[in-house]
Parts: sequence; C-alpha cells; structure tokens
Amino acid sequence: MVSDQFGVVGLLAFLRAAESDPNLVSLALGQDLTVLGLNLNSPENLYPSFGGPWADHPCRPQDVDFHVPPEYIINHAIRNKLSPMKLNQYKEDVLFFMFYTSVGDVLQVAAAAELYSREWRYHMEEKVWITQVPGMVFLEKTASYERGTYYFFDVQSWRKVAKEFHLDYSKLEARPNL
Amino acid sequence: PLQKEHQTQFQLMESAFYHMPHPSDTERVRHYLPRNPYNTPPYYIQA
Amino acid sequence: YEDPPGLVDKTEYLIREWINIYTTHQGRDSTKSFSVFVHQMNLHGILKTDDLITRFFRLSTQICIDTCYRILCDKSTLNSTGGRSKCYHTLDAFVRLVALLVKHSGESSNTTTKVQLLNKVLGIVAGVLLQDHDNRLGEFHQMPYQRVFTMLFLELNAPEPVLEALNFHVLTAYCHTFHILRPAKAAGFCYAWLELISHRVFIGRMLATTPQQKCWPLYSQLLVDLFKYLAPFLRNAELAKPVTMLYKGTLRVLLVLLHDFPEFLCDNYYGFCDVIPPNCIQMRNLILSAFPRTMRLPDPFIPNLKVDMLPEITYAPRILTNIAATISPPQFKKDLDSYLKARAPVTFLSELRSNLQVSNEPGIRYNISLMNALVLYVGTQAIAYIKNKSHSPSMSTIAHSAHMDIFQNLTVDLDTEGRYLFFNAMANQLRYPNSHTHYFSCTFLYLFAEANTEVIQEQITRVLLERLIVNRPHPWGLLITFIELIKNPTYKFWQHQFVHCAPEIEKLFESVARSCF
Repeated sequence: MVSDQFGVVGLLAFLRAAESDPNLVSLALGQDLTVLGLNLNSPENLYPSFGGPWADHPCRPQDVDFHVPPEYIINHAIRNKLSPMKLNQYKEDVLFFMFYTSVGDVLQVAAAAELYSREWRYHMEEKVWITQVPGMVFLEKTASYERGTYYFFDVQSWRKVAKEFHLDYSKLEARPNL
Repeated sequence: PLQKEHQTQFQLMESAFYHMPHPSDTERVRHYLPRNPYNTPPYYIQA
Repeated sequence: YEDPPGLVDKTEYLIREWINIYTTHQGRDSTKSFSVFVHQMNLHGILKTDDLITRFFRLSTQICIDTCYRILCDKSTLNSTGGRSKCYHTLDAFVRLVALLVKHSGESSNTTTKVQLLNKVLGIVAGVLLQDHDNRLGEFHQMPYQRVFTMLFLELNAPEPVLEALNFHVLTAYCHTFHILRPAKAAGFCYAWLELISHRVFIGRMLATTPQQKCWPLYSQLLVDLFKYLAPFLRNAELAKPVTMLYKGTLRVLLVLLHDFPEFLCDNYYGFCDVIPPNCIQMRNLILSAFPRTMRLPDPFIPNLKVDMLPEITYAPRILTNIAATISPPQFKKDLDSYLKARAPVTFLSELRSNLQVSNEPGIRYNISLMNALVLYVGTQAIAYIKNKSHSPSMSTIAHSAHMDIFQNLTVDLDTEGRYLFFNAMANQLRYPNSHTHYFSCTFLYLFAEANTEVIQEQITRVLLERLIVNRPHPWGLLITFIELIKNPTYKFWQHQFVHCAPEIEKLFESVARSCF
C-alpha cells in the first residue's frame, strides 16, 4: 500500500488526527454548510438579502435598501415634527410588528415589555406570545402551572388563535427590562 | 511552512481580525428609527 | 511633489464647510447647496487644473481618514456605536460630495468625464489606503475605507438615468480598484474587501442586472484573487482563527453564488479549482457541485442508472479558460499535439513526467496548473476524437488511443504525489451530466480496471473517497463514479487490501456504500 500521505493510510492518519483536533477538520471533513445562516432551500435568490460574509443571518427587511421615488424621501422634512414613540399608545398589531421585525434591536425588547404590561406572556420554549382568553375557566391550576384555553399570536396568519395550553410558569419570560 | 511574505500577510490579517467590520459599516445611517443593536434574549425570534 | 502653499488649509476649510452643509439635511438633498459649494471650490481655485483637483481629493481623503483615526483611537469611543456613527458622519458627507461631483461633471450626456473623475477618486482612495496600510501595519483600520467604497457604490447605483448610463463603467472601475486592493496587496483590509465584493448590491449589479453577463469575467477575477490569497494559509491543515473567519466568509459567499448563480460557478470552475489547494476539499466540492438551473439532475442513487443514455452527456460544458494557452512551454504543447495526432514519438511519453516536475521537494514537486491544463486538454481532444468516429465515450471507445496512452503513462510513471495531483485534476471534471463528466468518469474506471499495481487503485480510491467523506455538497459526477466503482463487480473493489487496512477505513467505506445504495 502507499505509505505516504497520498494513499488511504495517509487519509486514515489525517482522520485520526482530526478526531482529536477539530481545527484539522474544517478543511478535510468540512462543516455543515446549512448552519451558516443561509436558507439554501429558498426558492428566492439569496443575494438581495445577503447579510455579508460575517453575518449569521440575512438582512432584516428594514436593512435592505430599496430605491423609492425621491419625493417619498421626506423624513428630513418631517422628522422633527413626528411625535416621539409612545409604545403604550400603540395597538397590539404594531407591537407585534415591532417585536418580529426588530430582531436584535432595542425595539424588540421595548415592544416585549409593552406586550407584557398588556398581559401577554412570552413562552420561551414555544417562542410565542400567549394571553388568557377573557373569562376562561382553568381546567387545572397549581402553584407551578395552569391549563386552559389561551390566545397565542400566530405569526404565519398574523392573528390571535385560541388553543389549549399547559403552561409551566417557569417557561414564561418574566417582565423584560431594558 | 509559510513563506516570509505570507507570514507578514498573516500578521496583518490577524490584526484586522480584531477590528472586524461592523454590520452598520455598510448600511446607510437612518435618522428615523436608527438601528440599536442590543443583545436580546436568545429565546426571542432571531431571524 | 509638494502641495502648493495654502492648498492644505483651503482643502481643510472646504471639506469642513461641506460636512456642515451636509449636516443641515436640506443641504444633503438640495442641488442648490451643492452648486453654491462648487462655486466656492471655484473661487478657491480648486477646479482650475486637473492636478489641483487630484490634490484636493487626496487631501480631502486624508483629512477624513485622519478624523476617523482620531475617533477610533479614542479609547472612550473605541468599538462603540457612537464612535462609528461619528465616523460615518464625516465619511458619508465626503462620499456625497464625490457622488454629486461625478454625476454633475461634464455634460449630462457625456459619460467620459464622469468616469474619469470616478476612476481618479477611486485611485486616490486606494492609494491612500495602501500607503496607510503599509505605514500603520497592525494599527490599520479597515472601516473608513470600506465605508467610503460602500456608500459611494450605493450612491452611484441609485436608479437615476444619468447613473444607469454610467453603470458598467462604475462596475469596471470598482473591480479594478478591488483588484488593486486584493488581499495579497493589503492583507489588513481582507475582511472589508471580502464584504465589499460580496455586498448584496454589488453582487446584484455584477452578476444579475448587468446584461449579457458582461461583468462575470471581472467578478471571476476577484474570486481568483481571494483564492490565491487564501491558498498558502489553507494549505496548512490547521487553520488559525483569522484564516477560519475568512474561509468561513468565503464559503458563505460561494453558497450564495451556488444558490443564485450556479451558471457562474459552472463557467469559472476551472480557473477557481486551479488556484484552490488540493486539500481544500469542501470548498472545491461546492464549486464543482454547481449545475445549470435549467438542468434536472437524475438521482445518482437510482439503481441501474444508465448514465450513457442521458442526453446531457453529449454536450460539452462551457469552459471560459483558454486551456490550450496555459500549456507551456510552447515546445511541450507542440510535442503534445503531434503525439495526439500521430501517437508518436514514444519518447514523448517517457519525457512527460520531466515536463510536469519542477522540483524534488516533497509537496511542491509538480506544476499543478500545467497538470490540470494537460488533463483537461487531453480529455477534450479525446472526446472530439471519439465523436469524430461517431462514437460517444464508453469503456471501449476511450481505450487504445494516444489520449489514453498519456493518461496511462501518467498513472504508471508518476510518484504518489504526482499521481495524487493527476487524479485530482481528473476528479475536478466530475461535475453535472456533460461530456467531460462522462469521459473522465469512464477514464477513472478504466484506469482502475487496467491498473497493474494496487497502488494505482488505492490512489484512485483515495482521491474519490476524500471528496465523499467531506460534508455536502457532493458533485453528481463524483457520486455516480464512486457508486459504479463499488457496485460493479468487474472492479472487485471490495477485494482490495486498502479497503480493509483499518477498522475506520472499513467502516468509512461501508457507510459511504450504505449511503450510496
């Protein structure tokens, strides 16, 4: 058999070394390319929202420049006239919109805090917002959990959907604080 | 082993590695609702 | 030469003046303020000669860059968003001035003056960058330059008629600038450079919206620059963090290209693989896995797949590289052609190795580019030869020809390193269904079957196996070749010693076989 690095034994030696040193792996065995933050099954082109070679996720909608007619660009004229943001005056729709589009931004936490104050709770595992259906009768209620019918906010259909939940209090996020 | 030229390049690359580009470097400054990167909880929606 | 007395102060005054105008937002968007400012420039004699304009831009660039260094080196603002946005403030104003000057220079319909001015400014910024990079070394900051290039590009790609007429020139100017600033020339700028050439708007313009793929060759050159820079670092089995970061970023960019522009990778695979180190298997597989979007790949795992019945295997893939021109020296090329034509003199075969070997030092014995070119050139000649006889490549039609003489000679005559590189050059042709894939797949199997020593079979297996055990993607041609090798009893694959030389290897073969079956 070939005794140097160009035969099967050479490959074997490399594989054995790679087991102990992950640094050796990335070239010979490569890595799982599906975890680089690119949706390789997307029917759409990736490049319009490509976040760059260092980003773990695509650009958010608000990051991507779209060229709108110049007459649309009026922010410099009205910016100082806009009233400051008052989250407690916005409807839940707007709050959910902010929460789901301001990923990794202060706004996301601010929206979460406002939703919390409106009796919504964020389920950390299910990753959904849940609130009690008014007048709902508990099927079960203990010190650590409760069961009953709740509204959860369904991002896909963008509306509240009723559903029965078994709610572990430990899985609900406490009041978000900035 | 790396040739001398490549060693020099590596040192420069290594220094640059500690000053990686920031996402905002390639985005227009937005005066209205500017981006405020924040370490949101990992269980929040990330994409 | 020394700047004329007073020019530095004038420039400083003017650029500060412009930044103030830019800050009062009406200024930013109003052409009136711009024309007032141009008038001021005139008054200060800046626009009098081309040389003064050049100096003005160079000094302006340096002033803005120095401002950024002052902010970035201020411990309190280092890495804070506040510090960066202060930099953006200055840089964006400078960019806006350049963009407006480019747009309004000369007659509106005359692109020449605009392009000349743009080239001048890009050249100046690149010059300042390289000087800065070589002076500051480890203290060099990429951000100011990246911001200038990015924002200017976005400005010049706004959907305006005057800019649309300029666009191809803008892209060409940018590619030239990025080539000058390639990582091999400015290693400390390599991360910003990769982000610049993979910016979504840049990719969109270069590869999608510019008609007739006119910018594809330019973009291909930039990727070759990147691969050439990475090569010496990737040749090291152990990647340092800075290299891993750049490599991972490169994989992301290639994934976007594989998903959105597979034809681009198909067209340029040869030039890319020519500069990617042999041990960089996954990245090379990624490039070789690209196939035209109009093509539906037959499932390679279907039992009894009749590859030679596929219509696609009669078509040759597009090769943009002029392979024949890369075979050197000219005398060697001449001898090669005469041997292919007349299958003589036999001495050509015995001298083949000496033409390929460039040193005796292990690891760098062979001219890999020449090896790659020779393999593909002989292969394409063989396919043409077979077609001329109204045949298509098969195990019988590829045998007993001058082409196969050459391949068999290389197989027998080269040492293990040479043979490894030779088989790699062949394996680089195993891609989507086309005449090259089919020919080289047959050739691999033929060489395996005809091998007079097990070492040859082992090395064929090694080259194929290492490409299969790496994470996906795997090229279609690689899969069907290996499946045929391990399934077809004529090759007696499982009877070879190297299949059973160690439990891990045995397990590896079995797992690959399982996934193939």
